[in-house]
Amino acid sequence: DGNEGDDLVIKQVVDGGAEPNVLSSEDHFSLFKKKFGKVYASREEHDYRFSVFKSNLRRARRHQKLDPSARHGVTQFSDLTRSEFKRKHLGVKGGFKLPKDANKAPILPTEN
Amino acid sequence: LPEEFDWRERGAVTPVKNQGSCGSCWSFSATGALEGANFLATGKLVSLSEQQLVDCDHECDPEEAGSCDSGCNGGLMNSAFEYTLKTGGLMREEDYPYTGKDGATCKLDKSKIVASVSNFSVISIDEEQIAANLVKNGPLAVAINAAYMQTYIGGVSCPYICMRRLNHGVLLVGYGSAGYAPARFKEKPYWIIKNSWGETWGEDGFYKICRGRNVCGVDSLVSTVTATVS
Repeated sequence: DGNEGDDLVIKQVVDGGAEPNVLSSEDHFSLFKKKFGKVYASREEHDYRFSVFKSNLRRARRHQKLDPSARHGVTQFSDLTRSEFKRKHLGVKGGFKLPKDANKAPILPTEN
Repeated sequence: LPEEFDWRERGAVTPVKNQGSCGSCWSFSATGALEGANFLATGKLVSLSEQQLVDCDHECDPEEAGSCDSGCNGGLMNSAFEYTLKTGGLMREEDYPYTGKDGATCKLDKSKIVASVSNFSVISIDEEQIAANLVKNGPLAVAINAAYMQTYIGGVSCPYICMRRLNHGVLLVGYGSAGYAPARFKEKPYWIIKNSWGETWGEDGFYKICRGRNVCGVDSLVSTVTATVS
C-alpha cells in the first residue's frame, strides 16, 4: 500500500513472524501410538520402541530420497526393527530363484 | 493389451486381508490368485482360507532342501498351489477362518472344498507376458523384495536401487499407465499390487510399483493359476 510505483511481484500472504510448525520425534511417536493403538508393557519397552521409531523415521527419509515418486513415512510398522518386520510380516521362502520343476506358462500373443 | 487394467473393477478381488504378526504372506498371495481364477471359472467371488494352508500345507520345493511351506515361518506360492492341487482344493474363509497362529492340527473338511486348482505355471520375466497373463487368467501370485514397503504410504514406488532378493508374497491385480514420477518429470506405468497388511497400510491396502525394469524383483517370480469348474 502506498508504494504503487514499486514493482511488487510477490505479495506476502502469511504472517512473517510465524515459526514453522515442525513436529518433533516425540510428537510423531505420540501420534503413531494413538493412530495404531500401540501400548507397551513397560517403560523400558516404550523407550526401546521409541529409539527404533526414530531410526525408522531416518530410514523413511532415506527411502523418500531414493524413491521420490512414492510417499514414505510413518506406518504401522514404524516401531519394528528390520529383522522383526521381516520375521513377522514377510515370509516367502526360497523365492529368490525360480523352482526348477515349475511349469512354464505358454507365450501369449500381445500385439493388437 | 489394454493400456490400463484393474481386476478390482471387475469383481475378481476380495477385500484386503490382514496376516497379522505371522509370516504367512505366501498363503494370502496363493489364495488371492485362486480366488481370482475361481471367479473367472465360476462367475462367483469366494474368499478362500489361508488358515487351511497355514495348518495343512507342508509341501516342499523338491529343488531346495529345507524349503517347505511352514505356516507363520514362511512358504512359497507355487508349493501352495501344488498342495492345493494334490489335496483337492481350498475351503471358504468362513468355514476355516484365519487365526494368524500356526502349530494347530489341520482341520480340513474335504466336503467343504469350494475352489480347486486345475493347473498352475510360472511366467517368464517379460512384462508384456505378465500383463497378458494377468488379463487372460486373472490376478497373479508374485514375489517381491519388500524393503521399501515398511515405510510406504502411497504413490508409485520406483526406487533407484532395490535388492531383487524376494522375501514377500503379494497379488498382482492390475496395471496403470499414468503414475506421475516427479523426479523424472514423466508419467510412469505401474503395477497395482494387493498386499495382506490390512487396509490401513499403503493406499487402502494396495501398493503401486513402477513397471519397466524388474524393480524390487517384481517380475522375477510370477505365477498364474487356473481353477477347475465343477
